[in-house]
Amino acid sequence: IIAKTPHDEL
Amino acid sequence: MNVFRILGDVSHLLAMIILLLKIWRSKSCAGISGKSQILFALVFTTRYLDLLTNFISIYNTVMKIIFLACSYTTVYMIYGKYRNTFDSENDSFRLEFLLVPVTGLSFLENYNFTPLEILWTFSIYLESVAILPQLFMISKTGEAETITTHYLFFLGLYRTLYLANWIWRYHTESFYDQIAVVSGVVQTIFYCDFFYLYVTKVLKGKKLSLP
Repeated sequence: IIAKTPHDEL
Repeated sequence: MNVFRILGDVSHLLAMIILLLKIWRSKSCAGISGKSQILFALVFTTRYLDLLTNFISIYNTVMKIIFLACSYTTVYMIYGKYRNTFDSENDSFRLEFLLVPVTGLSFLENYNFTPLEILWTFSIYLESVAILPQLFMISKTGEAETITTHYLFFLGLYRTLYLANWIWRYHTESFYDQIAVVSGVVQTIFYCDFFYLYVTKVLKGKKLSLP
C-alpha cells in the first residue's frame, strides 16, 4: 500500500 | 474524491480568500507574517511544477492555478501595494531555521531521487512548518485581529479535513502517502493550541490576546 505518483492531491 | 477532500480544499481556498479580503478591505496587512506568505508561495510553486508535466483533472489544474494566484497576490499585497502597513519589526522569525532542515530532509527522505519529486517532498515538509512565522508573530505581539484568527481557523480546518481524507482513502482505496500523512499530522498539531484559543475566546466574541 503506497502512494501513487503522479500526486493527485493539492 | 471524497467529501473530506472537497471540504478540505474549500476550507483552504476560503482561508486564502479571507486573508486577501482582510488586506484589500482594510488596505492593511498589519499582523500578517509576510514570511509565512512567502513560504506558502514557495510551497505551491515547488509542488505544482507538475502542472507542466502531468494532467490529473480539470478540477486539479484549476485549483492549483487559483492557489498559486491567491498566494502570489497576497505576497504582492504585503511587500508591494501595502508594504507601508506591513509590520516587519515583529515578523522576525529566522527562515533559515526552517529552510535548512526542510531542504536537508527532502533530499534524505523522498519517494524518488528526481528533481521534481525532491521539490514535491520539499513542498510537503515546508508546508507543515510554513505557518510558524505567523504563530511566532502572534505570540510576539500577544494579539491577533479577529479576521486573522478566522484565516488561521480555516487553514487549520483544511489540515484536519485532509487527515480525515487520508483515513478515508486508506480504507477505501488502500491509498497511503506516508510523507504527506506524517507531515500533515505534524502540521495539524501546530494548530491545536490555536484552535483552543479560537474556541474559548474568538467564538465567544472576544479578541484573541495572549496573557
